Amino acid sequence: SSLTQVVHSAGRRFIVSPVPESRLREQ
Amino acid sequence: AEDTGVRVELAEEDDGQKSSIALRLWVEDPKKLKGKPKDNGAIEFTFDLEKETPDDVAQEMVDAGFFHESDVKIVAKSIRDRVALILWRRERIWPILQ
Repeated sequence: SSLTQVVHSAGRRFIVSPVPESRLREQ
Repeated sequence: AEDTGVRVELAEEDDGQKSSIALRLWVEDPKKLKGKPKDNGAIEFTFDLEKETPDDVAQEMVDAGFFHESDVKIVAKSIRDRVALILWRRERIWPILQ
């Protein structure tokens, strides 16, 4: 999906996606 | 495990056997970090429990621009704590399953 981004660093793949609201601690 | 402000969780069911496992990391409390993390969201990656160290992955995350160099130890510790829990659970549960 457009919200997911793939970043490679030193041969490792990182998949970045939004944190589900429910998992964010209230600030 | 100490609350580092960085949360690391399993991104998949652990079958107790695979050496490579998917983890998901995100910042729960940016105030606990020294540098300002890029607004990353959740970062999913594969970690080899036998061959890799949390410090390697933390440094790669800094190199990728996810975190500031000054936070590499906090990120490494967060990953290390989760990996230790995964290994501890495998040692306890695996013999029972067998």
